[in-house]
Amino acid sequence: VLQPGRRLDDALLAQLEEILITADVGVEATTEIVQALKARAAARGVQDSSAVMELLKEILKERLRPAEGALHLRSDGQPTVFLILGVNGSGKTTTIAKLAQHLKDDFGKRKIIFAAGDTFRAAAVEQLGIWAERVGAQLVHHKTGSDPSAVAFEAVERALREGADALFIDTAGRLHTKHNLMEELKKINRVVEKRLGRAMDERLLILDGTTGQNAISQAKLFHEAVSVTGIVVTKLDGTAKGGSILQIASALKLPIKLIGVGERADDLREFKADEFVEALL
Amino acid sequence: ALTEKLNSVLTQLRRRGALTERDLDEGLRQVRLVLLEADVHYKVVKKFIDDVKQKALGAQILESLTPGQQIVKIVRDELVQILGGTRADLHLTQWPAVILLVGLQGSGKTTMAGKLAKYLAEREQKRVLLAAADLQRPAAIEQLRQLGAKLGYPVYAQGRTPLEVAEGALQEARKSSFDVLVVDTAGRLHIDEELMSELQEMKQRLQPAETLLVVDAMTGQEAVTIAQTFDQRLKLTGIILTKLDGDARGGAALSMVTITGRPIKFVGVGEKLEDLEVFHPDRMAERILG
Ligand SMILES: Nc1nc2c(ncn2[C@@H]2O[C@H](COP(=O)(O)OP(=O)(O)OP(=O)(O)O)[C@@H](O)[C@H]2O)c(=O)[nH]1
Ligand SMILES: Nc1nc2c(ncn2[C@@H]2O[C@H](COP(=O)(O)OP(=O)(O)OP(=O)(O)O)[C@@H](O)[C@H]2O)c(=O)[nH]1
Ligand SMILES: [Mg+2]
Ligand SMILES: [Mg+2]
Repeated sequence: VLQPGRRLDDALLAQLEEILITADVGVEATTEIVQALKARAAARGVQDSSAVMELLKEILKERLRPAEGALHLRSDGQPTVFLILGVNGSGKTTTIAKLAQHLKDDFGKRKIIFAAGDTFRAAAVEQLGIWAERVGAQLVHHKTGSDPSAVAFEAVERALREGADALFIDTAGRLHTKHNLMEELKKINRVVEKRLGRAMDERLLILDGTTGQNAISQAKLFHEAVSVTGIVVTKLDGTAKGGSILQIASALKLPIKLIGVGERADDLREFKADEFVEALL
Repeated sequence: ALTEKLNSVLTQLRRRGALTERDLDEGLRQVRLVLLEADVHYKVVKKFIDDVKQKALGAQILESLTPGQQIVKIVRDELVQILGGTRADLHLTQWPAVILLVGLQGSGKTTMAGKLAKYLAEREQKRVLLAAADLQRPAAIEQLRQLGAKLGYPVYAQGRTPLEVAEGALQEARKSSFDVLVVDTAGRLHIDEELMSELQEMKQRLQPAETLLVVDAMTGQEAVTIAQTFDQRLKLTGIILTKLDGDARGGAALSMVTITGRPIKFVGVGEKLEDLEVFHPDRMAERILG
């Protein structure tokens, strides 16, 4: 991507800036990273473009490695409870199916329940129902228009009563700027916590990988509302690089647990900082 | 806001009258940052700034404005000019007029199909048929069926492939004298060769009056590649920007219009079927400039 043998000059830095910005890293984070790169290159006497590129990778990997994080799966016989949240169309419902498949295949979790907490959107319950069938999970649902907290509550009761391994609570897509919808999400969180007598094991923000700088606003507001435990970045099988996670990782310290790379139940990958950086550049 | 930012930056250059090239470079450096933060594509920003600079240097500047205000005015006018350049109404020239909705996964196509149907039926007294040509997403047909039922419009969903559904719907539209056929398609990646070819085939067979790319307003830098690819493969007639009821600045709008020259025709401003608005270039310009 950079011709080897070029020297570290302003033109080269501008080219690196373009690579980062077009990867959705954002202006502020890019400026910071390029400054760090200049300083480190100077300190080590690095001049050649391919060496500079390696240095940039090193800096980006350092920033992202702390963001790696595994799912918190319980081993005490209690169901691991997941709240799945995010803006409209980000991939929440599909990611639930992927997570369930992942838990079955890689952790031997057999008994899984899905709570149809999207009681608003057309065919949201049916969509989750089809996924439940495909991955062998049980569905808890009420009719459209009912209170999502009530669905979540019933699902928790059932998960506890039946000794389920995991419970996934699907929620309706909501823009983080809509106060009443954010209050609804907080209520679901409170109702479930109260019934469990503890916080949910995972409150995962599902972030669409094609999103630009708005991802940062989303992460910030959803985190303020329900204290997000991790992020899943979806649709990285496309051409978007998801660079906004650099800013999210450094500013909010939220772990990136997994990435979505397709529309099937097995299209889920662990987030690996090194792989992510190689793909970004 | 941009004006305050520019005024503070240009405070040292408080001269009245014509903008100097130095004022302009300083001010445009700020504008560049604002546009990049708004998700406008890197290369589009570069071109935009160069074009604005040319215009500004040759322009008649209003004596009553500060240098900051002058720059903002030139920038805003240029943005509105680009965004609103082509006329943006629907050209439903044939009968039945086919509207084909395309785009990436989750951008808002199915919801938009319902919104457009409602808009055309209520505002223009059209008889609208909806076609559920997404056979791949779980309950996609059911989703459009429920929207259709809510509106009281029929939804055609017969066929074992998306092409069969689309062609069957067109035949039905002709046979039963519908004015408009709105075809919902499955979300797909612009790099998915098979699915993009399927769409090309569908366009070929339907000969739509409108081929509209439905794009999420929060889309980042990739908006250029997405729009360009869909346009090159299908020849779009317009773009629809969704989820503008959020706080995404929507710089993707400037990127896509600049690169493809296709107009933005409508915007989605909510989840309900009435949450559809005609595109306003001046409002979009304000939003992008923050
Ligand atoms: N290519 C690709 N598509 C994805 C991925 N994850 C989800 N999708 C698709 O994105 C679209 C939206 O997914 P959903 O799971 O319905 O998203 P959601 O967040 O539940 O949507 P709402 O409930 O309406 O807010 C569907 O077409 C999915 O197949 C991914 O990792 N890659
Ligand atoms: N807030 C808001 N939500 C919207 C808007 N348009 C669509 N949505 C929501 O975005 C989500 C995705 O909408 P869909 O219509 O299912 O998107 P799609 O493009 O058909 O998705 P695929 O068929 O999976 O590609 C749903 O939750 C919609 O309610 C909008 O303008 N504003
Ligand atoms: Mg959903
Ligand atoms: Mg759809």
